[in-house]
Amino acid sequence: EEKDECIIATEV
Amino acid sequence: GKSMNGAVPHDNLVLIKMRPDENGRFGFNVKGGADQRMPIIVSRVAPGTPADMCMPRLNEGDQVVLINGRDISDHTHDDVVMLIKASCEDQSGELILLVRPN
Repeated sequence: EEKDECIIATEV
Repeated sequence: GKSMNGAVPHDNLVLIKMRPDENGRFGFNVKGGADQRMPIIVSRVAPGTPADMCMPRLNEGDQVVLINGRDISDHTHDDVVMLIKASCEDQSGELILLVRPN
């Protein structure tokens, strides 16, 4: 299954 | 006139250099990575940070192609974050990004 709403953004 | 004659096209790419602030932050967010089957994209640039004030400026939507000369196309999200954070502990402290503007 694809989880297309699972986007992680990391602050650097 | 920089014809690459069929080699990897580097046209439309922008080289961006910045130094971290006193807290070791560059002031942008990245999303994507090989483990997410998504390119590394700048998702946010915070106002007044090194990423905002460098010339040329980093922009939301930019796709990161190289980090400090390293091809990151096979790197996971966490690898990319570590690579960026490691660069501020580097001797020069400089982060050099090659990006494809959106």
